[in-house]
Amino acid sequence: TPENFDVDGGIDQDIFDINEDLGLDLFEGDIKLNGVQGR
Amino acid sequence: NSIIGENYRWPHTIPYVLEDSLEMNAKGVILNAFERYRLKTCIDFKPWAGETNYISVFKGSGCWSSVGNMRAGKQELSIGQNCDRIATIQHEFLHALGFWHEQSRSDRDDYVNIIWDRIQSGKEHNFNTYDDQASDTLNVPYDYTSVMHYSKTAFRNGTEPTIVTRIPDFMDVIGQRMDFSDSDLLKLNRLYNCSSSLSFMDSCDFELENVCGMIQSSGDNADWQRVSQVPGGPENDHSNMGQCKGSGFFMHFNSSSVNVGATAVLESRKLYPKRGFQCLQFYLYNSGSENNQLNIYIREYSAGNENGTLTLVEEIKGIPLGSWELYYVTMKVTNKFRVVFEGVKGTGASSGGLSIDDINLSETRCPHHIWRIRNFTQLIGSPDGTLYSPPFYSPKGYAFQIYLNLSHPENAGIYFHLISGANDDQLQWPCPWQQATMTLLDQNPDIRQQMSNQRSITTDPFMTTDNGNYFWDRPSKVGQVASFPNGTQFRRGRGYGTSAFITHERLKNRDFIKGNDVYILLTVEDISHLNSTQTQPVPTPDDNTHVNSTPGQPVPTSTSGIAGPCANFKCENDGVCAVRGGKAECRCPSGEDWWYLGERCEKKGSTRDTIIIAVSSTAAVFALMLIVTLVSVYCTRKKYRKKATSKTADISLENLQA
Repeated sequence: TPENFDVDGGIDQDIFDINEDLGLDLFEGDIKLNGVQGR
Repeated sequence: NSIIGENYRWPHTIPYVLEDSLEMNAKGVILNAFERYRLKTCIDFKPWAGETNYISVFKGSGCWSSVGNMRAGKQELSIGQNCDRIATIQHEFLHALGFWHEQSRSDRDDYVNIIWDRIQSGKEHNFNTYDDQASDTLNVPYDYTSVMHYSKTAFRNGTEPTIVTRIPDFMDVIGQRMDFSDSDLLKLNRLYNCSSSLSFMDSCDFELENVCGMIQSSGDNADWQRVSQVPGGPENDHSNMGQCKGSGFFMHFNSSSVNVGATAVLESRKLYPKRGFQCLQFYLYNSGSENNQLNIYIREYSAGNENGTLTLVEEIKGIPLGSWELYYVTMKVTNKFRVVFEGVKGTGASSGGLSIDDINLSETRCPHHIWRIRNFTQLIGSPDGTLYSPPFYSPKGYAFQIYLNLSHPENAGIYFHLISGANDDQLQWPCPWQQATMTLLDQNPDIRQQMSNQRSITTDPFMTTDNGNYFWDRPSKVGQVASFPNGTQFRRGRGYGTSAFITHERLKNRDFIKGNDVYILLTVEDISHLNSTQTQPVPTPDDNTHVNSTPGQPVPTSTSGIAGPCANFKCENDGVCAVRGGKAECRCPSGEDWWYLGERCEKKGSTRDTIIIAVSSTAAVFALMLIVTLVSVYCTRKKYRKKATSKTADISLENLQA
């Protein structure tokens, strides 16, 4: 077993990478828009 | 880059709920993120107490938020798996506070090029710009260093960057996830009209002649001098490290010219605490005797005590010679006070003396330990760049060690290890819910501009390894044999951390490395109290949450359900007891055209009654007016009739006489 446990699994993921890997299709990667704000 | 519209603003203190679904580490990191807001902005956070609108932080899928205050009551903000990094949380809360991403500004094409054919198909809309009718840049220039900026790899379909900065030097700066940038703070403080922060108190780099309002004491043997170098050392100050000619000042106590035991005292200006706990951070240089000493006092002023009471807080001895050293001093002051620095000349030869620079005082918690790494630069990317820290103890008594791996060509990794220690027999195993926070300090002289890089991990006592052991069991049981540099053997548990703590590129940025020194600040705190559900809210008195009871429905006599003023206070007619200003009072039920009123809702009112009362009082007033009018007409007529008859009589008399 490896000497150290890497909570990031060895990759440096940004917010948008994390959300994309989860299959989320949020506005600009991490914004939850309400109807009014439709940019 | 903020959303336009006052309705999107939150109050300066934002109510929040940390939902049970959150991971323990995430809860601790969220609270640390709040501390960064409290230090650098006027935004504060408080547990939800029934206010109409609040932010519910929960473990959803991914990391996301709405932009601005939706005024929808409970507003969700998701901190899902792998989102438990402090800058990610700061980023999502900046969305909630009303900020879009930086590169969607209307003027972004002046500063970055978007390479459209490198964007994943269907994701192009994530690179739209928005005109200044939709978002407001708050008169702040484009900010490559914003924590709200995409990184160069955002939504790329291959290995080439989707964003290319027009100034090449910023290519590896965009997308930083360390802390607020200066412009982030400028925008936030402008958007919310911030005039002060909750926990910042003072910062001094002695560049101005007024030395931040510090005063020399009269009851000592020597004064501190504001100088830019000392023959016996230091050659330059800590703020600028000699990089700026004509600036770079610090305070120096020349101990070579005084007797042993002589003192030099420097006091801060008067400071006014709000939170009752403080952390003092400063750099100290000793070029005199190794027995020179620096004593830190508090001069606290209370009512009727004009001169203040001097209390010794810390004696700093054994100050290493010949280099700037970072020190932290924890304080607990609740009244107006000054911080007092007393240099004392020690025995032994002394060519120079003591020097102080880059003082910062804030109402925050000091780190528990400092790991100073000297001659750092040559370790980056080197096979020798694998370092273990000295052993430390957490406040609960757990022994631990940090492993820093700089040997990887691009990224620095950092890991937390439990190690065998003197208290192990008295401690709980597996180690439960201790959160280790490891901070690479940005040694900027002003704490408000420090963009330190921080990661936290939490020991989960239920975590197991593939061989069935508990990961956080006692190191003497599950650890491996290791040795300290002096040969002493001990047991080291497995490391837990990240191989992507910071890139070497960013590590060379800012003031992480200063004087070839790097500081890793360490805090290990027990967060097991976060395991319980956040206490349920009691409706705030100024809140408009009515508890309209439907007649016949059982209604609690007290909305909070907590014994207190309402315990013995009964409301009639289904009234509900609520606490306002510590006193019990009844919230009376009401319907379409009826309501109860009175101290205990004992009276009933209705629209019909009101109308009747209104009509009858109008009629009464009208009748009264009529009577008054009639009477006054009658009297007036009577009066004139009298006059008329009396005149006729007068005329007849005259005629008689005539």
